[in-house]
Amino acid sequence: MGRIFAVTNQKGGVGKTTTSVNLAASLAAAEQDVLLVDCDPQGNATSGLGVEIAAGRPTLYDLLIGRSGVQAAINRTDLERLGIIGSNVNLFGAEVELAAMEGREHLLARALKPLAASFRYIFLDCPPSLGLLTLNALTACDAVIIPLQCEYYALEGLTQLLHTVTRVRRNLNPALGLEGIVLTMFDKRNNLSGQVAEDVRRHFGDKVFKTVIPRNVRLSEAPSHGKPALLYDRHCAGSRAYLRLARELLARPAGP
Amino acid sequence: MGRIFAVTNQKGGVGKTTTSVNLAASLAAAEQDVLLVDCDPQGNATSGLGVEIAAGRPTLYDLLIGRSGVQAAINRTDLERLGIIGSNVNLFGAEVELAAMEGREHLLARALKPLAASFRYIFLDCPPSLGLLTLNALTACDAVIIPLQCEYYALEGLTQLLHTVTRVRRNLNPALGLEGIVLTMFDKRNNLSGQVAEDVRRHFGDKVFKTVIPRNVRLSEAPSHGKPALLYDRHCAGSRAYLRLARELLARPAGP
Ligand SMILES: Nc1ncnc2c1ncn2[C@@H]1O[C@H](COP(=O)(O)OP(=O)(O)OP(=O)(O)O)[C@@H](O)[C@H]1O
Ligand SMILES: Nc1ncnc2c1ncn2[C@@H]1O[C@H](COP(=O)(O)OP(=O)(O)OP(=O)(O)O)[C@@H](O)[C@H]1O
Ligand SMILES: [Mg+2]
Ligand SMILES: [Mg+2]
Repeated sequence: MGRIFAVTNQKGGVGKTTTSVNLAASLAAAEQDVLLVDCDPQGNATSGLGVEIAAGRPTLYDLLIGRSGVQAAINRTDLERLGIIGSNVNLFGAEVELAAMEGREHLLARALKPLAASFRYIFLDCPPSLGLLTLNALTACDAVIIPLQCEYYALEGLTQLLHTVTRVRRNLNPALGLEGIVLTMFDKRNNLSGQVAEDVRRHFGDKVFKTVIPRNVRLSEAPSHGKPALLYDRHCAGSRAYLRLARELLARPAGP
Repeated sequence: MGRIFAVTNQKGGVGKTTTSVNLAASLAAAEQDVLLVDCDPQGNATSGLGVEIAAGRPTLYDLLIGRSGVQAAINRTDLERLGIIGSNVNLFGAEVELAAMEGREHLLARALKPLAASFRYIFLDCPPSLGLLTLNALTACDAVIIPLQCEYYALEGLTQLLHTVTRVRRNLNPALGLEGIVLTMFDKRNNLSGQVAEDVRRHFGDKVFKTVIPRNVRLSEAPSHGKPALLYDRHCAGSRAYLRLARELLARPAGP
């Protein structure tokens, strides 16, 4: 049975897309069947994997409003075992339109249901907000993965995010768990990174992944080449960290 | 007559709050009367200035739903000539409530009208989305200031943002201008920063502020002390850059 993870944090720029793309790619490289769903109207995960969605081809928007079946919405990527349901700008106004639909928070969960047995892992890359797209991801997933930038503002937002997770567990998705917090953009040259990391480990203990993602410029260069880091520069610190994170996830028992 | 600027970019983590807080603080230090409005439910601008909003005191949310007058919602800061209308978590979820109100995109413009003559500059710090809170800011302001992180994903989102600005100018705020693009987190050690900066200057010419904000860890440390950079470490590269940006803005004619 596949596991569905929402990669979420309403704080902007903390590494949600970078984590979704590179964790999904690392697991696909480790012979797992993986699907990435770009739930962000910015479409960064889609372009980060070099996927161009031709006019007329379905995107997540088409899937959510019921205009396309889920199989038709899956695009190939440079990695054989990694597929993506992409997004583009037509998802921008969707929240208003989806809000008027029946079962509006369950649209994504329903759309992904037929895929439950075909992928070992499904990752949902969320936008920086707690709106309807993120609620759909939280309702569709088994657990959340929270990328946390080692900076002050990012730490501040964590409480609000955990409140939202609790609310969704109570009202929409009783099985919703916390898979873990991933520390990102860790810079060993500055004290702030160390202080934030220590703070988070003290509060969340083993809910924090052991693997820490360092700040590494190769991670921010890779998307401009439309490649995950492991296809852009396999030996850089960023690629190696995401491969370690993938191994850490693989070593966990296969779900509840 | 005061100028109202919306500091906006739907891409997350590009330096909207850091620019709003430090540009506002630098102008206040230069003897200008400045108001900062925290339009982001994360409330980062509010905590970045060390402002605690006591229970029962009005926030932006109270102002938008008409429960408070604008004067009562202004908080003092460590800088005598800088005031802030703060936000907290009660602004999360407001978008749904505001969407049902009459003239929903004009709520902020109406609320700020009484202040037109009392501040030389008003800055609206926007959340990382193009939802109703950002639309309110784009409708209330004279022009937008766009912080742009010198990275690939941030560059990708610029076209969508400019489309939105054009749409708001056509339908909601005919006077809406582009005050300028501010290059942020510029790291001279990596090529990507240089390439992005060159690209943006080629396309946007003098719409790009001459002042470039360098990546500087002191800027990310200051908010954990509840202070703008110029009160935390006046001589660091970050403070000096924002003081230069303030001077660049002051040198411009006082607006239409
Ligand atoms: N470990 C890292 N080292 C260096 N740069 C990174 C790292 N992780 C992410 N980045 C870069 O930082 C920026 C923000 O990361 P990313 O876009 O993945 O965050 P996000 O949380 O998905 O943002 P948004 O909130 O807009 O969706 C991007 O330009 C990305 O390339
Ligand atoms: N020039 C800089 N040098 C180093 N760090 C910076 C700089 N500018 C901002 N930061 C840090 O980067 C992070 C993102 O910046 P900030 O929160 O201001 O962006 P934002 O666009 O307001 O984010 P959001 O999209 O969540 O509102 C913060 O932790 C901030 O302290
Ligand atoms: Mg993202
Ligand atoms: Mg902000």
